[in-house]
This record gives sequence, structure tokens and C-alpha cells, in this order.
Amino acid sequence: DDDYYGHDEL
Amino acid sequence: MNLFRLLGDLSHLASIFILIHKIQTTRSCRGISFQTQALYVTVFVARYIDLFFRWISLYNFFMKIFFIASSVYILYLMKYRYRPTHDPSIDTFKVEYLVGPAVVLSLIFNYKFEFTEILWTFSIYLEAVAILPQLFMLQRTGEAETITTHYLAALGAYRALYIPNWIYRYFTEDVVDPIAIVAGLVQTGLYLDFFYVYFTKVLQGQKFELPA
Repeated sequence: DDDYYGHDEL
Repeated sequence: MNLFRLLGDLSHLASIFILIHKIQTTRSCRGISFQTQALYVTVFVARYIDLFFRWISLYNFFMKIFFIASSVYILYLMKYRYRPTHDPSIDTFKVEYLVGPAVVLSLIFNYKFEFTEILWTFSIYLEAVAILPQLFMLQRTGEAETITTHYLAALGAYRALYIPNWIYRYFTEDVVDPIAIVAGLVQTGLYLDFFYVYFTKVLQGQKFELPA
């Protein structure tokens, strides 16, 4: 899953 | 998105506006470390490479574009527009000591051994220490213009606000990002001395001066 680690923060 | 993260990001935005305002109104980049600013460009480019392959949100997209563009613009101001006002002889921190370990650490401690993932990790480690040339310069000169201290305070507040954001996310979303958290704690820790002087002096209306 590509978004597993999220990295949705800046 | 939660309030802590939003306030953190806004604080980060504010810090950049303060810095550009300082450079333009004083027509000088005196007291600003070019090396730290160059490290931030490196950080943003390495981390936001995901603009090309990962969509998160419109907010996220525009913020990333803004951080890359504004950091490059600041380098331009320092390197060309106000070049004579920058004194390289006091901006002498060896950035290799920061970039080298960040590269090595990101190769060892990462979530996945993939190129973009390692770039992301590298950017997190590098950002944690990118302020050091600036703090080192401050230490050397022993003083700073008040506006420069507001810039640093806003920048430090941004990372400090990410800490309650992680605590909040742990409880509400069950999200834990140990790499970001450890690096973020280190980064915030680097500001503690600065914050002490900022709160006890600058916010009391005095000039930012370190004891001789």
C-alpha cells in the first residue's frame, strides 16, 4: 500500500 | 488535519513571510544564514518530489508549491538581489556535517528501501538540523535584529506545534510516524535555548543579545 506511511504532513 | 497541524503550518507560512518582509524592508539579508536557507530548499525539493506521483489534497498541493517556490525565491534574494549584504565569513558552519549524516541515517533508518522513500526520510533528518548554521551564526554574532528573532520563533513554533499534532493523531487516527516524531523532537529541542532568550528578552521589549 503506497499510502501506508501517509506522508500527508508538510 | 487537526488544529495543531493547521496552526503549525500557518506558523511555518508566517515565518517565511516574516523573513521575506525582513529582507525587503531592510533591503538586507544581514543576520540570515544562506546555508540554512539552502538546506531548506534541499529539504523541500527532496520531500515534495511526491507532488509528481501522490495526490493528498488541494491544501497539501498548494502548500508544497509555496514552500518550494518561496525558499528558492529567498535564495535568489540572498544570492543576487541583496548579495552584498550577506557576509559569508560569519556563515561558516560546515553543512557537510549535516548532509552527510542525514544521507547515511536515511539509508539505514527508513520505512522502505525505495528511492523516493529514502529522499523523504533524508528530508526529515536534514530538516531536523537545518537550522543549525543559522543558530551557529546567531551564537557567533551574539545578537540579532528583532524581526529575525520573530522569524526564528515562528519557525520553531511550527515544529513545536507538530508535537501535539502527533499526540492527537495517535489517539484519534491511530497514526504513528516514528521517524517524523523523533526528528521533530530533535528539531524542536534545538530551539529551546533560542526560545528561552526570545521569551525572556525579545517579548519583554529588549534586544536579542546573548551574554558575552
